[in-house]
Amino acid sequence: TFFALLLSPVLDEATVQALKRISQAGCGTSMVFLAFTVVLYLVLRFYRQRFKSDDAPKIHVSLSVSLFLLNLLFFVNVESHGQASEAACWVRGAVFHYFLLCTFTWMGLEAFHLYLLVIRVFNTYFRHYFLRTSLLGWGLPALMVISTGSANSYGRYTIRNAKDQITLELCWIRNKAALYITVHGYFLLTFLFSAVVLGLVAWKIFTLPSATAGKEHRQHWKGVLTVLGLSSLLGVTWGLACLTPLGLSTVYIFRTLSSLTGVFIFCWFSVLYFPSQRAAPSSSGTARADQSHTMSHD
Amino acid sequence: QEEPRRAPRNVCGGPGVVHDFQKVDLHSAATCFTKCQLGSNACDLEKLHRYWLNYESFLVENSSEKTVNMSFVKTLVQDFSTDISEELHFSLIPDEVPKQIKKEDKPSDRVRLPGSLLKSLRDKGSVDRLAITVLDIGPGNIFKGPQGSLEGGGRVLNNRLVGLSVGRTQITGLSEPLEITFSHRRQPRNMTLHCVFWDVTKGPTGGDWASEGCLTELRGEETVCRCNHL
Repeated sequence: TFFALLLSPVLDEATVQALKRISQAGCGTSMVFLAFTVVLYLVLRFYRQRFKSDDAPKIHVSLSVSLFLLNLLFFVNVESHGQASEAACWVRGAVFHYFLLCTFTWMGLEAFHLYLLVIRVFNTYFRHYFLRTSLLGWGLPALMVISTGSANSYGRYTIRNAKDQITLELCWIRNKAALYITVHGYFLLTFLFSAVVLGLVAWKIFTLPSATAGKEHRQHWKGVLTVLGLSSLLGVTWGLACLTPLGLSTVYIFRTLSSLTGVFIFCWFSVLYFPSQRAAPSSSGTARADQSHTMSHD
Repeated sequence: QEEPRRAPRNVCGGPGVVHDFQKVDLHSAATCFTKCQLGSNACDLEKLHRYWLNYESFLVENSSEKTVNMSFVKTLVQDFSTDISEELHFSLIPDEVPKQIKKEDKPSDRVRLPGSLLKSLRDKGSVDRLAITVLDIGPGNIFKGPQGSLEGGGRVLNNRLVGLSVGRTQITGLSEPLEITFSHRRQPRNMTLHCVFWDVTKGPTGGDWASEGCLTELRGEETVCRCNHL
């Protein structure tokens, strides 16, 4: 057997603590705003009949619910790791994994829905569309968690610092192969799909002839904001994780943007459904898309 | 009669597996440590990893040499009695062939084999063979793990490997760990060291570094690796 010492870069204590605080602050803020999103949806659904038949807000809310529960479990997992027994840790790791996969899946479904609205446009009516979407959004992660659990992959997971001391201990996937396939691989698939759809949508937004002559500059900025809003909805900010090996600044950017996803979703939801009810329906690219979607379903 | 000339072959990437461990063959195989850089020559990493792993087996099974002293590899091959119950200590000083030392001697780089390890071999016979190798793997891709870079952007410290082979049996689940001490410069705060072994069951190119069963004790200018297996 050959033995050796591996020299690997690690984050120092101060950086780890700073990143931990950013994550906790971001996830906490996200949870509040995601709760607002769900409440807002329920209020709008109560007052406006259209919300009951419209699938787009239902998908946004499903993503919000899964992200809210993911953030909640992150807090539980990080704060109370030491008290959990082996069995409890196994369950906690599985539930945490489940909501992470639900979040990825709903981000992918957001991308698919956007594809139907903006790229495909015609013949987008499917019977029991939201029911099927929900089965996929909540069911596929469950299947993956069951198969990961049957391989006994959940348990205590530790992250160490430069002095080999434990900086973070949580209930998570211990088996590296399972982690790579069901988290990294699955995220990469949904991320690539979302990125392609977002690219096509961005191309449509910026190349379609505008009906608002003389307001090109304003339209351009609206287009940019629309693409940014959609990016957070499709989880593109999470893709910054791929850039984290480039340096500490990308780690900070990734942590900040990904933990604030809930805030961005709330902003998007508010902008999309509040003004679009009052202002002219063609005020933005997505408002147009939303309307066409509603019509196709009607 | 003139010795038939050997056809030149691409040792690093050519077909077939080289299993000759004469000095000239070791030299040829060692040229791949520098030749097999990322994106340069096409090298058959799996074949090259297997070559050096087989070299360890060759040392304990067939080698007639007691020591090998080449610039890139230093080896000690030693028979020992399985009747002894004391632990064995060897020096691993860079640029020197490993040699047995007393317990009290504490060279900067050393290995300690526990008595229980030797005792566990008693059933196989009264005498067994031990090979200790220090290998300089150079700057290339060999023994660097998949994609030429180790998980998390790590690298092998000083490109230095210590090979330990005892007898012909696999040794796992030791109650008392073997101990390898590596000396080195003090590392920057944002870097850490992990004790690892080459696990042939991992990775697409005939192995990858793994740390299962090995504990790392960081001590500033030296690191102690305690592993429960060979």
